[in-house]
Amino acid sequence: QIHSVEPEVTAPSWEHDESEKNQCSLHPYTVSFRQLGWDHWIIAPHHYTPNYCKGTCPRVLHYSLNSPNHAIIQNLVNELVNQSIPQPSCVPYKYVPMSILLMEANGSILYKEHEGMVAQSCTCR
Amino acid sequence: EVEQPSITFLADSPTLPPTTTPVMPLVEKLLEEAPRKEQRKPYLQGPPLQFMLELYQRSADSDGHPRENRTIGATMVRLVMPSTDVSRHLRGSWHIWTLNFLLGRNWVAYQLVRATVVYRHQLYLAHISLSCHVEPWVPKSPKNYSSGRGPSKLSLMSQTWTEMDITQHIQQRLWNRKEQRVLRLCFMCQPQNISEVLEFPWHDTLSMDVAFLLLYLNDTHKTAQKAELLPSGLEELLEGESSLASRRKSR
Repeated sequence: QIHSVEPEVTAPSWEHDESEKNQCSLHPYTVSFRQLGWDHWIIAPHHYTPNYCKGTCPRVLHYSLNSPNHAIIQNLVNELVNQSIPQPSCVPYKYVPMSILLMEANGSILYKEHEGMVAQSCTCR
Repeated sequence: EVEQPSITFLADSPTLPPTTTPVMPLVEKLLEEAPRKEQRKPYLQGPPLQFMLELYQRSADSDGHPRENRTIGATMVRLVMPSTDVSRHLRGSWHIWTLNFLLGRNWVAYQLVRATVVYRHQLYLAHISLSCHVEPWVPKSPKNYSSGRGPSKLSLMSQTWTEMDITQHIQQRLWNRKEQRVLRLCFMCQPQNISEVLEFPWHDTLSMDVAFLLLYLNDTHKTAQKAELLPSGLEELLEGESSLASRRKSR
């Protein structure tokens, strides 16, 4: 098993830097509700910052990625047993809620704190 | 253009019933569920909107992040306007409007934290000054209702508005009913000068923004949270786009 991770550990420094740059991480992203075509019924806020996760998942899933055991095993299966089993994907780990004020079709006005609207960190799973 | 889902898709989803009718186009769904663009103006004006905007600003920042120190006490606040079927009658010097608020169905998943009615306690109609208050309408036994805490001046808005707690009334009489629930309130006004009663053209003067209802709610279980992650129109949109994408892919 040690043998399978050795190439990454001993990779040249420039290659190492490059893989770290593309590594799974959180990227900020803001979109307006006008762009989404929902501005006629969402009163506030005007902008939405969902963010997104992008990047490659490393073969060695370090602790800060908060990957579950399953992802670690799936990585090993991909590496050692069956390459048709995909590597874990870079996806959001923690979310924070977002308050939305909107008008309903019947004329009611609704304030609601919606869970899971904004990605705050990423994981490989 | 609408296509039948591919055979592969149906085989992958054994619980999905086979469809014989075309899938409703996305735009048509949105037109049914979401408010139309021209609906915005009539509702997005006046004290109800002002109240909710102030509530929003106290509870969340400009990016929509809920404030740590928010005092709202619930995750959801629904402002309900009275329906248009207003009945009026005169009792002595009192002008009484009966306002109906449709509370809807399927509220089992929500816990009612608080309910208040916000109303104008002073009206100036046709140059006549009126003092007003609100009472829940109760058939036959008008003294038996319990309206919870009494009226209090509403600091959020102008001095002519008052907020009254009616949580107990709604919980005891309406909340656990399965059928369509209608909250009926009597909005009662009396001219400050009683001699003006007969001259007052009160039949035509009440606009719908003299009172509105506020329901402070919490989701009670996870399935409710799941169902309410996004407003229904947004869910429709996402579902529609997802099925469009899968159809494009299968093509």
